[in-house]
Amino acid sequence: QWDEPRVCSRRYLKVDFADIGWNGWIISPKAFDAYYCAGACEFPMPKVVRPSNHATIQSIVRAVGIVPGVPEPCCVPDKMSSLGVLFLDENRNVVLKVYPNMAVETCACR
Amino acid sequence: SHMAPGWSAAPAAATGMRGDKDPQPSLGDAAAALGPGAQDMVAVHMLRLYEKYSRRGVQPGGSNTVRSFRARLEVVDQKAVYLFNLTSVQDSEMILTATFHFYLEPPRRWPQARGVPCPPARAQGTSCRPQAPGPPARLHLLFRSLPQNSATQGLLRGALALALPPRGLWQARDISPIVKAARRDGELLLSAQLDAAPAAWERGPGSPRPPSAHAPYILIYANDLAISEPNSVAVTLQRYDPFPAGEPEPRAAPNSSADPRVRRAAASSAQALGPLQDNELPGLDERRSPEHSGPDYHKHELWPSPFRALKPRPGRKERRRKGQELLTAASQVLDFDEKTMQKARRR
Repeated sequence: QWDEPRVCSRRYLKVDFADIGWNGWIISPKAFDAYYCAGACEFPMPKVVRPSNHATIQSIVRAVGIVPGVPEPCCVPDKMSSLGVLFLDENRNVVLKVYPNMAVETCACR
Repeated sequence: SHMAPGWSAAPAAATGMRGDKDPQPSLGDAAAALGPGAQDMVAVHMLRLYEKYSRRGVQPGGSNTVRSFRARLEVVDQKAVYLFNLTSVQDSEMILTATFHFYLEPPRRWPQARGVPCPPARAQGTSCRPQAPGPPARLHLLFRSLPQNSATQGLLRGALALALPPRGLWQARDISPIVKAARRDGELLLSAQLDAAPAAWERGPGSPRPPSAHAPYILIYANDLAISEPNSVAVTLQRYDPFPAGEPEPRAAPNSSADPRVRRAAASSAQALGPLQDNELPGLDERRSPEHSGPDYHKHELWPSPFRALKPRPGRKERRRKGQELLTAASQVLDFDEKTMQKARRR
């Protein structure tokens, strides 16, 4: 991922449930594209990082340096999508649950 | 073959299953993913729902949870009674609908009427219904609920009138009021019994056909109000306790965990401590077994480490000298010569 941009953006992450030890009861999916957000939210923040108004102000305050200890805004998930998971409950009955906010669609500086 | 009519019989309003008529060529493979013994109708049905709603990105029936419940067969007064344990429904799950899915076929002990001749007047062109004595035209399906650990027969929650199909058929009925009332009263053990038991319901464990293949099941569509709360995925899917009862805590014996991933993580942390304690080169010795201490640097060619990749390449003379040192080295501990150390001390 050396070639990925330094600025806040969505990065690829595939999560295999076997890697986190949940494959014993999750029937499907075995893995899914979760993605993650990473990168800098440096001043000045471009529109592409979709800064909130608060993040813009925080970024300016930090750049001016008048208030010590104010960090950069955080690069965090903005829009997320749900994921249906088919699994066995404790009684070995099959359950389908649609979990919200399981995969990142867009990132933003907030 | 016999399963197909059962799907179309499911009430679309309750299950949102209109799309189930879509071709599903991979269902056999999907059911096989559940493992042997689980390739029953409820597993196939749940896989269909999962595939449908994963593909289209909609939630099943406007809900975010579908729970299936397999039946446990018991014989009471020579009649088959199917028991459903609904106790796994969580308090946060608001039940929207519940459907009862079952397979009915004409009993074999009653005479089959296929050989009965039609009256001569109707014999041409049209099919005729048999006039031979057969099973009752209508059956009643009785639902009772009872609290856990109860020996009583249970409270009658409802009865459904069923028409006996001319051939084996999967059917579905909406039992939402029954399940909701049972839950409201805290009686989450539900029994289903036919008032006249056809052959399909009388099969016991010794029957040639696997009972699970035709056993009835219940689907509950619910809206889990807690699913949007933080960490909801871990509440339902993370099932291991980091400090299980009866086992020592990880800090007491980091390598004693039954979980290979925990064990691997512990081993990694132990390796990470190694170079700090024994002055070994970090990254060079990652794959060596503890008992192996010989000077075999050539093996590290197989496992390029960050350390080796980033180390500046020495000159030819230096490489030759280093090669000789490697042959005689007893370990991979950095070996400073005495002159260097003396200089360092003077400085």
